[in-house]
Amino acid sequence: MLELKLVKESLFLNVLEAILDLVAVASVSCSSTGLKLQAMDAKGVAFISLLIPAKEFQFYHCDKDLSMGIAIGDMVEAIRSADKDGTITIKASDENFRNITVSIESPECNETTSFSLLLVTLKRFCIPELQGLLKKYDACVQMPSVDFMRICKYLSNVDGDVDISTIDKGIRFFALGKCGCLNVKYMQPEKATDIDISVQAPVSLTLDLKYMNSFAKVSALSNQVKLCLSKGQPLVVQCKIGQKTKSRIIYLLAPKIKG
Amino acid sequence: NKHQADLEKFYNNR
Repeated sequence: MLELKLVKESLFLNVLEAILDLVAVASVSCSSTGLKLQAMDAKGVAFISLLIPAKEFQFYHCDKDLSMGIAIGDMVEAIRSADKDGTITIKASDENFRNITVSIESPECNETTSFSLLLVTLKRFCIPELQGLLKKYDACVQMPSVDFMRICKYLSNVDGDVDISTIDKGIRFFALGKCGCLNVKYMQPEKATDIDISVQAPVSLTLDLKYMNSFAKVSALSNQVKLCLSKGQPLVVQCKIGQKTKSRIIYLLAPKIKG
Repeated sequence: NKHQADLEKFYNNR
């Protein structure tokens, strides 16, 4: 049996809302240690992995490992329309593992709404363990998420792809569109502690700006975001969710090739 | 420009 409880205005719901841009259904696995959500966009080029340890919830109980396909679009819709500041409880039982129950209790505990959400069938994703992938990158950029968001928004003034390349002591974002091109150089400052650009080898990746903008939305839930790039490898975007938490979200995005 | 491959194909073909 699974039971987890969270306050409605929590980051969890904000994260779910933010990833709805990319996916409507997700595979959610729960164990005694926490919750893991994985989802792939329809084209198969962007992958999301979200990890929330058990202790981040107001209450968490899972006595048997569970894996379920959840239509997060429907779930968010139902939660959004319930009491604004309520407490959300999600339950799944072993006896009837075709749906989950989501209840929302008002802050005064005088009103409880609940709905039953049918689980969906999802195939397993064949993506390797992410922690291993993160050790091998040619360049990593740790930056404030507001900077990342601003740069993505600026680049969106042209509709197309973005080239991210390493340059001396920094990184360059370049976007080419029908009306012209945009260029952003982001350098390692001498004194800032919240920017860390490390380059082991030169690298340049072409990426779809539409996805970058979606990633930027979620990174706004955290102060810092980290981009990892390697030649011919998917871009990795990762950030912790909230302050003093071990919850984290990782994105993979397949690069583009010329042609 | 086209995507290199979908992610599952990419990792499985390595």
